[in-house]
Amino acid sequence: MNIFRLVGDLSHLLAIFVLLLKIWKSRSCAGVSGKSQILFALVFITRYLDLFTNFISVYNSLMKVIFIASTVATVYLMYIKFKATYDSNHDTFRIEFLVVPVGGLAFLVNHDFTPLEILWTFSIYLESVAILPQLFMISKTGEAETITSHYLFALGSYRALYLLNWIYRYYFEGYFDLIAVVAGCVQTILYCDFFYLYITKVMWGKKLSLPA
Amino acid sequence: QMSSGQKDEL
Repeated sequence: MNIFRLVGDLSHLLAIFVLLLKIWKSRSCAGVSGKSQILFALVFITRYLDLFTNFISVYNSLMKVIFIASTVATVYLMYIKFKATYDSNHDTFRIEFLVVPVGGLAFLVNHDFTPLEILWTFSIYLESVAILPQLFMISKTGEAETITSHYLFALGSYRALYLLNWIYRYYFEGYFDLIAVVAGCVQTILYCDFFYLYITKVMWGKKLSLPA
Repeated sequence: QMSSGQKDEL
């Protein structure tokens, strides 16, 4: 464990709970893409199948349980409890256009052709594009609530911190995973446009609104 | 990856 990965994991945890609290407190999921949340739930479920078979540490197991539970809870709040506030008219990204190609790629490009490894690879590839429905929804509505932009900033920062973690681990531990690094770069690059808007607008107390 | 196959990251 290193500081980049620890802060990255905490940033990820913060993002998930900021979103969960926003929906719970405001009793509304306006402006939030349910499709992205479904993809994130799929990412965690396919990645953490080794939860009971491969014990790493209390921290590792605890975080896996929290990530799965909080994301499933978010999907539940969006599609069941506060379904009436779900903005399906703007959450129209065709996620099958993400899941199918990512699934095919996981079969073709992986470290080891075994079910658990292919599912892990699928999860890594899917996570790199899972935010697209959310970014697409913001581009359609033309703006995002401030709390939603904080959610996105924390979520985008987590994988950017993981990139620093992989640089650290490469030089100090000789650890390198090309699949995770490439997917992590794609994932972080997708946030660049948002990071620019967040830093130039939200940081100065303005609302995040995309140029019309 | 160059390290053991152990997946120790979240």
